Order: sequence, then structure tokens, then C-alpha cells
Amino acid sequence: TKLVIAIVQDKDANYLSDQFIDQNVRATKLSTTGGFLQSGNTTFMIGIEEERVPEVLEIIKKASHTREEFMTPSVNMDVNMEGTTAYPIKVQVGGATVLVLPVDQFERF
Amino acid sequence: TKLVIAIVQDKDANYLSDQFIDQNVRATKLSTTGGFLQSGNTTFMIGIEEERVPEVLEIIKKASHTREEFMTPSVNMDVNMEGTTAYPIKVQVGGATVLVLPVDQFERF
Amino acid sequence: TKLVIAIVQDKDANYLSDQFIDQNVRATKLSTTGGFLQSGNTTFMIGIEEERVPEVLEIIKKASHTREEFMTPSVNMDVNMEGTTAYPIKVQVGGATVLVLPVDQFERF
Ligand SMILES: Nc1ncnc2c1ncn2[C@@H]1O[C@@H]2COP(=O)(O)O[C@H]3[C@@H](O)[C@H](n4cnc5c(N)ncnc54)O[C@@H]3COP(=O)(O)O[C@H]2[C@H]1O
Ligand SMILES: Nc1ncnc2c1ncn2[C@@H]1O[C@@H]2COP(=O)(O)O[C@H]3[C@@H](O)[C@H](n4cnc5c(N)ncnc54)O[C@@H]3COP(=O)(O)O[C@H]2[C@H]1O
Ligand SMILES: Nc1ncnc2c1ncn2[C@@H]1O[C@@H]2COP(=O)(O)O[C@H]3[C@@H](O)[C@H](n4cnc5c(N)ncnc54)O[C@@H]3COP(=O)(O)O[C@H]2[C@H]1O
Repeated sequence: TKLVIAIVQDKDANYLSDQFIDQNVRATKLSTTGGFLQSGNTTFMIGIEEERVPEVLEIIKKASHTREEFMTPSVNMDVNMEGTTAYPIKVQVGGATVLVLPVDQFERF
Repeated sequence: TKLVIAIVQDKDANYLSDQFIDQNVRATKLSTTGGFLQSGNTTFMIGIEEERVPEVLEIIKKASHTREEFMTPSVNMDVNMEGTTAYPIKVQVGGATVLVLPVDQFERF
Repeated sequence: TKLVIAIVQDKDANYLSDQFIDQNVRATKLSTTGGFLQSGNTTFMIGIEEERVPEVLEIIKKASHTREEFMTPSVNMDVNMEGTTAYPIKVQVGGATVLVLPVDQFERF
């Protein structure tokens, strides 16, 4: 057994949870805070057989890797009533930091 | 030193905490969420001398193992005023998932 | 890479966070509860290169070691209006419990 610790953005946490359920990966979720931005994020703790670690890392990567998404900034109606066109802009979202720890003993009571 | 991580049901957490105090086991508690049921549970982190690990696992097992308890379902009085008899039913409660991790260094400042 | 887990008092957490930012130490914060006093404290999780572990322990030690501070107890004005003199008293504050765990694999996605 290994313990996988994955720190992801809140916005990717629910999708990642669903992926774990689909792939029968048991997990526990913690509400955490980023040291730098001081904003909320989510940490998963996953006890998993060693031979399934690559599969779990692949699930995390697909569900929460850093990527660019187009976002249309919310336009403040007061600014310009003449039919404002809000152009979509590219922003970076997501990202996951993952640690795999050795486990001496795993028990279920 | 080893780090024991124990994930237990909220309803067993206080009793387990008391047992740790009685047996002089130092512990830190985290509020966590189950990946599958998405409901709250409790995770303990316990830094303990290696030779006391079996004792700590025994305390966790006794305090929070999966067991059947009789529960009398709360009867809604509106349903049937003719002196309802609520028969006790058997339900499964408790359960603990425990990981023991190796520790390279342990310090108190 | 190693995983440093540091449990400190809430009152030292912000100062320690700032020190980590100054020294470019990446960290994640958890709100936790002490097993004995059942009061809130803060746990940091820090994934760090092995050669920087002594430096991180030194930062934690300086920012949150057990020390004596003078505190002037808040005097309840109702008690004695004749110009109460509240003498400062020495109290113990701070303290950190730190575990360094081995890490098999570290990834950023
Ligand atoms: N080695 C490690 N150990 C423990 N936890 C770790 C870690 N590396 C990352 N994390 C956790 O993952 C979150 C996202 O990190 P990421 O590197 O994607 O995204 C980071 C990074 O792009 C940037 N950042 C963080 N520290 C920085 C620094 N000292 N200088 C410049 N940028 C920084 O700010 C973003 C948010 O950082 P924040 O601390 O709020 O939130 C972090 C932190 O909670
Ligand atoms: N894919 C699946 N298919 C069918 N049934 C499933 C399932 N995943 C979970 N269950 C069932 O649901 C219960 C609650 O799981 P949950 O993930 O909410 O809450 C879990 C989770 O927070 C934690 N946990 C269990 N195994 C874990 C692991 N390998 N790694 C990390 N956390 C684990 O302990 C809690 C209780 O686990 P426990 O095994 O006693 O009880 C589990 C199990 O009986
Ligand atoms: N059985 C006992 N008998 C007499 N006094 C006791 C005791 N257990 C704890 N104490 C005292 O109470 C303080 C607060 O403990 P608490 O468990 O609430 O809060 C603890 C706990 O959350 C964590 N901690 C300490 N040692 C730990 C360990 N080995 N494993 C996990 N968490 C630990 O660090 C916090 C501060 O610990 P610290 O040692 O500075 O300070 C401790 C210690 O001085």
C-alpha cells in the first residue's frame, strides 16, 4: 500500500471525487488552505495498492492539470450601456501537487 | 517513531479521543469528508514510538470497529396514533481505516 | 523530497506562513484540533527537497518554539475601581511538534 496526497483547486475537487468513485479508488477529502494565496483548496488522502499508483496519478492528472480556459469576465452593466461586448480572455486554472508516501501497515477494523 | 493515520466515524471520535488521553497517546484531530458518501468523518494523526504501534491499533480497533447495533427508528407520531410499536432493527455502524507511515525525524520545539 | 508535518499554535500560524513565503517554502495549511485540550491549532504540510529540511526545521523552530511571554491579564473594571494595577505575569506559549516523512514520488500536474 502507498498513501497518495493530492492538493488540487476546489473547482476540480468534485469532478476528481466522481472519477475516483467511477474507478473504485477509495479516498478521504480535507479542506485546506494554500500557503501563498491564503485561499481555500482541497487535499485528497488515498490509501491504494502500490500497483495502482500509476493509474491514480493518471486520474488526478486528467482531472486537475494546469490548463488554459476561456472565461468571459462578468461585465458590470453600469460601465457602458451601449451594448457592451465582453471578449473572452484566456486564464490559467487547475493544477495538482501530488506526493506518494510509503506505508508500513494498512488495516480495516 | 511512526505516524498512525486513522479515519473513523464522527460518532466514535470522542470516545476514541478519551481512550487516547487515558492511555497517554498524543494525537491531533482533523475534520474530513468521505470520498464515497460525501459525509463528514474524523481523521486522527498520531506520532508514536514504534514499539507502541500495536497498542495504539488495539485502542482504535476496540473503540471504532464495524459492529451491529440495535437502533429503534424514530417513529413519526403523525403516522399512526394507535400506540405505534417501533421494533428495534439491526444496523451496521463504526469502522476504521488505519495507515501506519514511517517517520525519518521527530522534533518538539 | 520529504514531507514535513508541523503542528503549531494558531497564534504562531500567520507569522510562520509569512516566513515560509519569505524563504520560498511551499506549504499547505490545515485547521486541526488538539487531542488533549480539544482546542484549535494549525498543521502545515510542506513538500520540500531533502537538502532543505534542516532550513525548514530552523524556520519552524524560530517562529513557534515554546517560550515565556509576559501577559497582562485583562482586568475586569467592575472588580475594583480604586485604580487597579494589573501586574504582568509569565505564561508559556507556542510550541511545535514536527514530523519528517519519506516521499517515494513528487509530481506537479
Ligand atoms: N511543495 C508543496 N508543499 C505543500 N503544498 C504545496 C506545495 N506546492 C504546492 N502546494 C499546494 O498546492 C497549491 C497550489 O500550488 P501551485 O504550485 O499549483 O500554485 C501556486 C504557485 O503557482 C504560486 N506560488 C506559490 N508559492 C509561491 C512563491 N513562493 N513564489 C511565487 N509563486 C508561488 O501560487 C500558487 C498557489 O499557491 P498556494 O500556496 O496558495 O497553494 C498551493 C499549496 O496549497
Ligand atoms: N467504491 C465503493 N464501492 C462500494 N462501497 C464503497 C465504495 N467506497 C466506499 N464504500 C463504502 O462506503 C463507506 C463510506 O466511504 P467514504 O468514502 O464515504 O468514507 C471512507 C473514507 O473517508 C475512508 N477510507 C476508506 N478507505 C480508504 C482508503 N483506502 N483511502 C483513503 N480513505 C479511505 O474511510 C471512510 C469509511 O470507509 P469504510 O470502508 O469503513 O466504509 C465505506 C465503504 O463501506
Ligand atoms: N496526555 C497528556 N498528559 C499531559 N499533558 C498533555 C497530554 N497530552 C498533551 N498534553 C499537553 O497539552 C498540550 C496540548 O495538547 P493537545 O493534544 O491539545 O495539542 C497537541 C496535538 O495537537 C499536537 N501533538 C503533540 N504531540 C503529538 C503527537 N505525538 N502526535 C500527534 N499530535 C501531537 O500538538 C499539540 C501541542 O502539543 P504540545 O506537546 O506542545 O502541548 C501539549 C502538552 O503540553
